[in-house]
Amino acid sequence: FIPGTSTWPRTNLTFRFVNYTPDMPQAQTRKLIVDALKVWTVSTPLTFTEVTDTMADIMILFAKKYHSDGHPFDGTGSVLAHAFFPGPGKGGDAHFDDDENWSTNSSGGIDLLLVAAHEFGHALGLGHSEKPSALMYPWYMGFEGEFELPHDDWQGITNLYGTGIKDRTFPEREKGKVKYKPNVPDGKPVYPEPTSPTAGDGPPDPCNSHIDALTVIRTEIFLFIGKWFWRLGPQKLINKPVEIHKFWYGLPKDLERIDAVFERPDNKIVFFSGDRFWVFNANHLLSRFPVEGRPITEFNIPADVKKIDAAFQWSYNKRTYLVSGDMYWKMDENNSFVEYDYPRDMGTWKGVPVPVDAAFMDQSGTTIFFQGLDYWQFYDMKMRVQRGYPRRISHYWSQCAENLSEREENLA
Amino acid sequence: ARPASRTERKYRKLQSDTVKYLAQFGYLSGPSQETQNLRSKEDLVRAIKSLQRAGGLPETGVPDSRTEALMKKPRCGNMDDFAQTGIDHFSRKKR
Repeated sequence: FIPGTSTWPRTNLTFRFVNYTPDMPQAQTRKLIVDALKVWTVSTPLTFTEVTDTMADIMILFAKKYHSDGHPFDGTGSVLAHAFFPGPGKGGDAHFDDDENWSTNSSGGIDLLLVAAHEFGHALGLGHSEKPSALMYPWYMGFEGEFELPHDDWQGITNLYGTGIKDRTFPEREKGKVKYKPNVPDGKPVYPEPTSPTAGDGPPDPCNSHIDALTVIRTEIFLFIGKWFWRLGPQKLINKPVEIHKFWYGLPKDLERIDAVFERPDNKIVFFSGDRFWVFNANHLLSRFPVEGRPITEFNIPADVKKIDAAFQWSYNKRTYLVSGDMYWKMDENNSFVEYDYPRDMGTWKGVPVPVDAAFMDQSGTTIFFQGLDYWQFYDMKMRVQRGYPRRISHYWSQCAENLSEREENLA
Repeated sequence: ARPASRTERKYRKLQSDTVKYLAQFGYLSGPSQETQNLRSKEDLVRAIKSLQRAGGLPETGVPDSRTEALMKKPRCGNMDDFAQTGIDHFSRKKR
């Protein structure tokens, strides 16, 4: 057995049905799912309680193709289901491909009990096992007769949660408090929250504010925070802020912020805000481009995506990527549509925290991700963040670093 | 240039499907996961062997018919966490 990346800090877990498969009566689905959970309670302290609110640890969903995560299903056959390791949000959730023919045994379709029991193994913190006899073996093997948890899986689960000795004490459940921190590298420094970065309607302090968007346009970095933006030369010196509307002619007056921006190879500039986008030629909206923008669904982004967090060109393949929450898309060479087989999970970009505030390729071709007051430099060849990150954004902008050292000197 | 024969086209598609499968389930790491390109042929051979080992097949290192059949088998969509560690574990190391 191989442990996954996280475990639950308690053993009394909750589950909830988001929907049911049309392949069998609901009562039968419920029974199979409950039986699949019971597989993991034999000789372990784990208990599962069904709840009807949205805070359940394990959410059970039947869905086809794209279903609001970075792992769209592929139709009948091949991928049957997937589940997320323990954690907040989607952590612990189990998704089943409803293009499969779900059945109560292995001869008349795909055995829901077996697949569900396997997925719940992931939801509890187990990875795939190399042993073909194990329940956590990645390929579906089918099973006839009465199912019992194989020894390898029992060893795995008891290794994570112990055996069913009832005098073990576990911490009480605290809402939203789990060991798992998605994609956050160990040793992340703790910084104080920025103190009112925006004083009234004035420009915020770019050294101490969350970045909305940034990109390189014709060798200059354009940094967007709220209704303001800054232009930075190669020395990354922060100069005077300018109001977005006083430079980018054609954006709606009530636009509160830019979520993402990138420059296309034809030098047109694409802005994202909410579920709309705008295309600019220099600092003017393209002629006949609607002032209210166009919907991002025109790029084939699903309609349930309400915001693009970041857009960046990746120097490794010169393609543009769009990020929203824990999903990302690669755009085609013309930047007209997102490519087939996307969205994918942001876990591909190892160490990058989600959701990101912004990302861009700097003048040296390095990809940098921003979240909160930190930034992460990405190591393309190893597909992970560079060691030594995150660092504070005030260290990235030269002016901030100088201001910071001045302030420190004054304080001293 | 001579147009690719049907067999060549089929082989190229199989190779591209194999790379996609290996990347999707964690047998290929690094940029190949995103670009579907390979840094070296050795990486591909090593990844195919690792998949074959996990699937209980002879380790030929090429996407043969048994490997093709394995890739079509129904399975869980999560990555095979042992895929990368397996490579290090089984490969020979210089003392």
